[in-house]
Amino acid sequence: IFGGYPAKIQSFPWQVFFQYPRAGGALIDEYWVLTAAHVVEGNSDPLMYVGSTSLRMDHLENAQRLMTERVIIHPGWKQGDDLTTRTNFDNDIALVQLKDPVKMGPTVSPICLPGASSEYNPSMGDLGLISGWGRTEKRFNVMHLRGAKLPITPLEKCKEVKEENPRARPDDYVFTDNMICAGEKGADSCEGDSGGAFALPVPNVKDPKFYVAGLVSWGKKCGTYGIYTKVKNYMDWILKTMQENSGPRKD
Amino acid sequence: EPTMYGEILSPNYPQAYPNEVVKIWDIEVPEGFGIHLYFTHLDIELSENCAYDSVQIISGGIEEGRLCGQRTSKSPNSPIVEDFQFPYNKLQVIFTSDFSNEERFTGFAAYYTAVDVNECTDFSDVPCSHFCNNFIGGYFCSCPPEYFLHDDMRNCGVNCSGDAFTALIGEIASPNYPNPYPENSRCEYQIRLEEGFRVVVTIRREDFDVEPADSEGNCRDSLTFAAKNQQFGPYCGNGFPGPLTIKTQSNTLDIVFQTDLTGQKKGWKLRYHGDPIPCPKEITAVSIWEPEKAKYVFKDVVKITCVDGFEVVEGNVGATSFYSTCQSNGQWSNSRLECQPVDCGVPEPIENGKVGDLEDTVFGSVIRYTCDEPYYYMEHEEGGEYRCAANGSWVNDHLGIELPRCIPVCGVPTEPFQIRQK
Repeated sequence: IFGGYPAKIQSFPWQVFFQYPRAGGALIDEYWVLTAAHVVEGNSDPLMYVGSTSLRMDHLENAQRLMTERVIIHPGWKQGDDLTTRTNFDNDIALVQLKDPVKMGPTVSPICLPGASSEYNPSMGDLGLISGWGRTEKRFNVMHLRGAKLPITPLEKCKEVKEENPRARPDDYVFTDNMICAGEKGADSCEGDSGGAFALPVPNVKDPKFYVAGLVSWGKKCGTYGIYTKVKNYMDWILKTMQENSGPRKD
Repeated sequence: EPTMYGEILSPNYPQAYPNEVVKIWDIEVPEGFGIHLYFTHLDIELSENCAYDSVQIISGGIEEGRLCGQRTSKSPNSPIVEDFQFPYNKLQVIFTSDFSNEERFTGFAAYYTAVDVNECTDFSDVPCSHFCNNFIGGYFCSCPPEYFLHDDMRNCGVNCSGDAFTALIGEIASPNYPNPYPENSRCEYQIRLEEGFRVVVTIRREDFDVEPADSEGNCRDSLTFAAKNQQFGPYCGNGFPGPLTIKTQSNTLDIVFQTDLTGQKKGWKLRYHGDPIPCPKEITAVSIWEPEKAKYVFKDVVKITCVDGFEVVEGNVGATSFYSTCQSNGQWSNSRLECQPVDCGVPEPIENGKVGDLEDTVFGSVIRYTCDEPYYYMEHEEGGEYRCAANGSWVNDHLGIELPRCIPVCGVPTEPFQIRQK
């Protein structure tokens, strides 16, 4: 997280820690974790934890370890590209089904999914929250969760970011309507934050309540504008996938 | 030793008898014979009432004759001057003389012979209840057809005992009814019904005519009923004096009709039937009896169906109905079974929620599930309340038997994210 601040897991109880590759995810249900496709591509059994602010091993031992039942990557995700040279992050979304239900509590609870109404269409200037244990301005990764607040910006802002990767040509990057561009003044997500939720307040709700508007996907450069997968565009797939794979409940 | 005949002569006969003499002869002939005693000579001092000298004839302790004076034959063809006939086989003759005989009296000469007695006619008491048959030296009694001679060899009776009635309804009458019943009989009848029935006897007044009681109120002929620990009667008289209906508490009844030697009347006729023992009607608000009757009796079978929410539990098996039979002891079979509230048992636990305080688990009880707030909420708001239904399931008005689901509350952080820069 660039431009972020230390955060407690109680502020982001939906935050899922993926140990390898270091990444994030959003708990959306007792049995389901939403993350970016590029996080779980080639990793059918990711090691995940929830409920801990710190990544120290003794703290993780007190957290809940999540066991993977199956990984389902969106069929529109183009698989096989090298992440260092990938320029197409369209449909960067995946679901991880868990073997056992997650026990909810003050440090663990799901984030809501976007509703179907237009009120859930991300708008320019809407302020969202991101969190993660990824790279910061000072460290390649952190042991303590950090969070940041950043606004939604026009997709053009992300396109305009100057490419620093010498192995990628600027014109090769793919920008689609499935992406949200967000960030400002150095507030951004970065490596290790992938798959985490970009959380927006649920409209017309008095108490603080958030839904997952986006998933940390990619960016040309940390600390500027970043791209987030627009979750609302995938609600049909998410719900259908969850329904088809729910099967007989284990409880 | 009894003899068939003999001679008795006064002392010194035919010479004058001496003064102050008492001589006794005990005469005995074989049983079944009487004694014919006759005098061929009698010459004894005459005195008033034969007070001085006499010859006494005593039979059975009774003086049958006292003779004195002189006698002569009344018939030229017979030497007998005095004779006696006794229907008994023993006789005592006593000759007595006082001290003052001035004259010469020669006394008496007498003879006796055993003569056949007609026991059938010679006595005032009739020796046989029916037919008397005399023979030399004795007699025997005989009876009409269908009668038998009692062990006393004198009285006849009828063989009227031994009948046992087992049919649930029947009629019994005295022998020969309505013709005169036999005398000197004891008729015993037995009613033996299946256990579970009580004998009820009905007698119409006009169907009863038995020799009335004597002056002391004792029945000469009588009809008596005996059940377990109960006795009815004895009854006698013209017209039945007892209750028209005799309800016993027993499935057996002994009837005894006793008659004496005399006074045969028309007799009696009765009807009986078995009254089935009732079983208590134990209708409760939680059961339905079929068929419904005002009164249930022995052998009645009822189907007892529990109303909704109640069941009968036998072992570990629950049922909605059972059959019960009214038994011979007036108790229902399966009486230990009863309709009791259906027990839904301990409600199933749910994930991430719990059941409220469980006061009861029987039919109609209500439980409430709650979810572990604030992290879970109930999927269906109205899905928390379950009522124990008649089928033994906990049922919710909206979800039926489906358990409520506790869904995680989404999107609500415990602590809001606050930017706290180091």
